[in-house]
Amino acid sequence: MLELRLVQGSLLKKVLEAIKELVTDANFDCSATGFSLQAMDSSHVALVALLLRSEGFEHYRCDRNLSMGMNLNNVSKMLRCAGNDDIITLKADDGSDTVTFMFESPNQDKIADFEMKLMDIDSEHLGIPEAEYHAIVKMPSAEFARICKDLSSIGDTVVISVTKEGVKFSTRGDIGNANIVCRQNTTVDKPEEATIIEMQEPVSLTFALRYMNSFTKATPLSNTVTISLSSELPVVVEYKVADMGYIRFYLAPKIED
Amino acid sequence: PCIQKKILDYFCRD
Repeated sequence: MLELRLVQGSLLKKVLEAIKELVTDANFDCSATGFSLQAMDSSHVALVALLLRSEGFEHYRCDRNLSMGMNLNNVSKMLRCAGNDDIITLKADDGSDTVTFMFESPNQDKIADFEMKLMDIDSEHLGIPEAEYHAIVKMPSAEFARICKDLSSIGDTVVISVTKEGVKFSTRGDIGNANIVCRQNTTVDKPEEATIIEMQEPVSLTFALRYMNSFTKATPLSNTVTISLSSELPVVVEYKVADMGYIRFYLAPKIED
Repeated sequence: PCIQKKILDYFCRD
């Protein structure tokens, strides 16, 4: 028996909008720790890892570990029927091949349940090692989205370079090239407007902008984004999901032939 | 000429 009640249902709506472009089908895993998902895009270049900790739910019942295969486009269709202020409850019985999404309006005057068929998905679970990153950049998520969007009108790839001067996003294309430098800036009115750069050593990596732009679909989840870079690892682009968890996007770099 | 690396070049199956 599974029953997860999320008072801030809009978080789940935003989570689905954040990942459905990148991943078509995925297993949602339920355990005592929380509600999670790990999936790669169809070309195995990017990986998304979602965790919503059990403590973040108003009610969290998961009698045994459960993996539920879902088509994310269909989940998104179901969740779009929930109001932004609705409380969302996920329910599934043991051995059932369906999951039910229950939507309650804040004053309880409308209660809807949508039942969705589950699917069998063969997915590989990857071990993601704890790692030391050469540079970690925390910046406003809207700023990062703007940079990725702007650069993708010039080129297909972005070079992200972190030095003591700041973080530089560069691209080049047929019509020309572009460089955007963001310097550390902590003298702002609100902490979420700060750009904070922690650098152990300089790092410079090249990534496909198409994926970066896809990751920025998570922007509505959080005012800030954290970009962790290491020359030996995929970049991690992380958006917090309120105080209950995160979405982490991993993207393998492009390297010189 | 850049090669797009894959996630599986870095992370192993559990």
